[in-house]
Amino acid sequence: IVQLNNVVKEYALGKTVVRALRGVSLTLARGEFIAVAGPSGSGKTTLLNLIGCVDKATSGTVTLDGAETNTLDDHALTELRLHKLGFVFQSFNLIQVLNVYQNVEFPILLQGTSTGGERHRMVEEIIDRVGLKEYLRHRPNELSGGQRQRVAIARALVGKPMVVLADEPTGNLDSKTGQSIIDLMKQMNREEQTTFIFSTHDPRVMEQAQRVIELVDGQITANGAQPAK
Amino acid sequence: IVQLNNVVKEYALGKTVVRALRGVSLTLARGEFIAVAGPSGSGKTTLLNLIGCVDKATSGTVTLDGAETNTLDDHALTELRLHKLGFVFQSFNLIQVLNVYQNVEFPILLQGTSTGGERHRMVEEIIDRVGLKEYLRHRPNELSGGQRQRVAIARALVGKPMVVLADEPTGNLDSKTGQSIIDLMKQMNREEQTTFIFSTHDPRVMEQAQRVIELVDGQITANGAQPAK
Ligand SMILES: Nc1ncnc2c1ncn2[C@@H]1O[C@H](COP(=O)(O)OP(=O)(O)OP(=O)(O)O)[C@@H](O)[C@H]1O
Ligand SMILES: Nc1ncnc2c1ncn2[C@@H]1O[C@H](COP(=O)(O)OP(=O)(O)OP(=O)(O)O)[C@@H](O)[C@H]1O
Ligand SMILES: [Mg+2]
Ligand SMILES: [Mg+2]
Repeated sequence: IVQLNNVVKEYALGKTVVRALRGVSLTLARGEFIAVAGPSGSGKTTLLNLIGCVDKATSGTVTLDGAETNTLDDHALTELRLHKLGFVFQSFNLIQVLNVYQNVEFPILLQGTSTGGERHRMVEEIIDRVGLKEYLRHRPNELSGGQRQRVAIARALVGKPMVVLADEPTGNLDSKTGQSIIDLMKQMNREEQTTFIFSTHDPRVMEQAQRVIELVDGQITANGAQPAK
Repeated sequence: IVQLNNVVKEYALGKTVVRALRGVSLTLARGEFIAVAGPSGSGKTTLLNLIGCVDKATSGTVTLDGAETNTLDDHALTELRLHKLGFVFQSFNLIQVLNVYQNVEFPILLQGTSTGGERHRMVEEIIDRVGLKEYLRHRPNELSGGQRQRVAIARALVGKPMVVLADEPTGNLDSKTGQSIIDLMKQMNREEQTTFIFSTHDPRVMEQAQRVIELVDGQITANGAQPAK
């Protein structure tokens, strides 16, 4: 469902070129639950941004559900992101003027494929699952760091997308809260065949992944399988 | 050097009141290296913000280096923050229009107590210690999450403040990078008697603290001592 073929990503800064990805090739099947691990600055966010159509590769191809993303115009990319992907950003990217409920409702409101009643049920259910039912009316600046992270998670999951990209989704969460998030995601993986790709440093996330892909200096150095627990 | 006496912090949201701290009392001596641990939403950031004079208590007293912070006007609070404190914010709070070098130089530039040559040496040294010497000219939006976190750390440490408050300073860092940061901070603790207070979920930080204070629902539930490693 996700395929990368010799992907390179370079950032140009004046005379300097930073090579964040140096020829990455990767194939993921539907329903996989994988972790991408690596040191700070190794290219994890860059990789997720390319899969998630938030950025474009310098060279190489990214294919998502059969569509090669380089060949899509902005409108088609936006549609792909909206209907097939959920993204938990490393810096959360919540909308500051919307409260928790409105932030989580936003993607399914844009999709336009559910009634008001259906949306209400979906939003309230996912917010309860991430432990924030008492914070519905809070705005992002009236929440703790870990609470904001969970709003970002709820927003990424609410529409039950085909693929979820989660960039360090547990970094601000204590052990118990982090585990309840992983449990929620594992359930979606089982019941909906949602593909999950995590960028992570968290050993708890790695342990529960089917496979850990190691990234060092923009290159994949290990692409191992391990049994899920 | 830091003393809290029955501190309460309430946030008012329309009709709702959120009690983030519910009567916290705490005494810390100079040179301590302590961790504050607790679930997401338990009050850790709130506690650090009060000690760091970034916010004010609803009731109770906070005393920092002998000065009761409620009695200080804004100018005196700013001076206290500038000259005695270093703060690593959970969301980093980097200045987007400044590059890495300029962000780190900023606090000691404001202090006005060192020459240009002294500042240059201090800034370059601390940036090297956090592993970012090749990123001096990058702006925050040209850095990875963990790289931004390390800029925030460098900025908090550059002026060798009396007290450093670090709110989840390793959340975005891989194990090796995180350990090198902890080592840097332990060295300052030993050599300069810098007091370090961490908010953290990271077991590696807790293990290396002299004491772990547990916070649950705005109250201290454990205030234990443990030997440092
Ligand atoms: N500005 C604010 N307005 C209203 N409520 C707030 C505000 N800041 C924090 N809170 C609430 O106060 C409580 C404590 O927040 P705090 O940020 O101190 O928690 P924390 O322990 O740092 O959590 P985390 O580990 O998720 O960062 C939370 O319930 C939070 O929703
Ligand atoms: N917009 C940008 N402009 C220039 N360089 C960038 C940009 N974004 C990332 N980089 C650089 O590309 C490299 C990879 O960045 P990336 O954000 O993918 O790393 P990461 O593995 O997610 O790190 P972390 O674990 O710290 O989040 C880093 O060296 C970073 O400085
Ligand atoms: Mg990243
Ligand atoms: Mg916090």
